[in-house]
Amino acid sequence: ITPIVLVHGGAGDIPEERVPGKIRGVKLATKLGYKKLQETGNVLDAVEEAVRSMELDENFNAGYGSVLTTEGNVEMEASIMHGTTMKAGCCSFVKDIMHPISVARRVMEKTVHNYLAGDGVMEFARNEGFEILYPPGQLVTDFARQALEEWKEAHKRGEVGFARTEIGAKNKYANETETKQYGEVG
Amino acid sequence: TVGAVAIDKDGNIAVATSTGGITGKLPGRIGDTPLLGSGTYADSRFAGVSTTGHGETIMKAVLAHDIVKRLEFTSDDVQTATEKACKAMTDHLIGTAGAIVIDKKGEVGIAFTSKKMSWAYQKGDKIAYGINQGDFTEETI
Repeated sequence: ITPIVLVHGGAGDIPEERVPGKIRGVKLATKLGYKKLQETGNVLDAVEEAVRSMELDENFNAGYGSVLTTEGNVEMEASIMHGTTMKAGCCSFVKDIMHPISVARRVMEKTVHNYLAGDGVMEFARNEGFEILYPPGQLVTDFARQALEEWKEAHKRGEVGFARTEIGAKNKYANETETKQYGEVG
Repeated sequence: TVGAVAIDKDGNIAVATSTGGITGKLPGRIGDTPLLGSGTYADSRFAGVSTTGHGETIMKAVLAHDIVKRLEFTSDDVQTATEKACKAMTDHLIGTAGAIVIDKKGEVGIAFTSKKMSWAYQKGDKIAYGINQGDFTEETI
């Protein structure tokens, strides 16, 4: 089998001005992941490296550049899985940590559980030596802040919600009836 | 959301997915990304999958697991299985999403029902990438 590293940088109604950054970012992530695979021979290292690259890049909705909650905060999630051992690690409500994917991997490797969230995952991350960025809010970008403001305005007008499936009922393949996106979907 | 799938020369597959979620989500909302079978799934006997798109829809379709099971129980190749799973999800639940897949033979599947999905892969000294439906650009490193 010829080794491969394949990445995605998110799906949705991506504005044209965001396209060049996305393309640059996914190509870089692929190269870094592939290089890591060559260096260590470990597929977990490869996928973690590729994702870490995109978590650092504000062009992507992960790590630095994550979209915001209604309260203007970043709450991140991640998961990692090895298909041969079937071991997995997952995390939610990760705050002020640059690389949630590395937290997920640590959950997989250092606990008997698959999934940690909330206060528990933050305490775990702290105990594992992950840097908790201080002051809070350092992962918030201007783009994410602007997207939330646009979302709030549209929400007031009743134009957005979480019921995209209902609003876009005529839409089978993301054509003109799809609702406008603010920032990015998950 | 961002994601990665890798396979080594021995057929070991791993998957990773990370996200900030969806703009304007309520505090405490969980999406598909950390849910095994929805945002991430790997089984080296069949394939590894990372998904992205409308999380509430992907969760209900259990999209990543659906793709792996299609490869287990049908004769579809990886691209066909990926396209069919994404299409079936959107046909039934309307919401849109995409998936990247590497199967046990090292073949790649890339499909999305959303307008765009940025993707790239490296195989040997070649990098392929795209973002719009039908895009495929290949470069030699």
